[in-house]
Amino acid sequence: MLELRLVQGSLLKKVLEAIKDLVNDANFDCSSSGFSLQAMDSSHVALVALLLRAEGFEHYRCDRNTSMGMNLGNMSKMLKCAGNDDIITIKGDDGSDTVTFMFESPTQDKIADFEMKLMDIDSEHLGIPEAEYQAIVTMPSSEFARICKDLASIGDTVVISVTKEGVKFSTRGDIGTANIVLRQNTTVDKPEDATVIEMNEPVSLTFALRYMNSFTKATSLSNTVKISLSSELPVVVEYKIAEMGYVRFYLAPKIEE
Amino acid sequence: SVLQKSMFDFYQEY
Repeated sequence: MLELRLVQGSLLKKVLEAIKDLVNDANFDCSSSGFSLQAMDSSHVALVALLLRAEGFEHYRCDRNTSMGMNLGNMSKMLKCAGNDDIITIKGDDGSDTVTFMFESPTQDKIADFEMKLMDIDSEHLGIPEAEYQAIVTMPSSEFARICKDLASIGDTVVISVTKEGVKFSTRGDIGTANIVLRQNTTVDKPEDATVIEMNEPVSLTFALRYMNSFTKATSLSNTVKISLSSELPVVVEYKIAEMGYVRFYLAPKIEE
Repeated sequence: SVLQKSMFDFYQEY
């Protein structure tokens, strides 16, 4: 039996909106430590890893490790029926082929149950070891979304280069080229407005903008985004979920041959 | 030409 009560139900709604276009079906894994998911897009170019720690739930009961296969489009349809202020409880019984989402209004005057069919999903699970990155850029998530959107109107790929000068986002397309350089800026009123560049070595990598733009659907989850780059690894684009965990997107680079 | 790498080029399945 599992019962996970999330007072800030809007977080789960936002998580689904952030990942449902990238991944169709996924197994949600529930253990004593938390509620998590790892899934790749259909072309295996991108991967999403979600963690919602048990401590972030008001009530968290998970008697044994469980994996629940869900169609994220259908899950999103159900969660859209929850109000933004609603408390969401996820309930499941051992061996059941359904999961129940319960939505409670903050004043407890409206309570709704939505039962969704589970599915058997044969998904590959990748081992992602901790890694040292050549450069880590932390910046306002809205600024990153703006840059990805702007560059996608010019070209299909973005080159992200980190040097001691700053971080440069470049693209080229039929109509011309674009370069956007951000310098480290920590003299801001609010810490979430800062751009922080930690660089061990200069690095330059090329990525498909279509995926980057998909990742920015997580923008509402966090004021900041952390971009970790290494020449031998996929980029990691991480949105922290306040006090609870994170959504991390991994994207394999394009390589010149 | 530009080659799009996949997740399997970097990480092992388990």
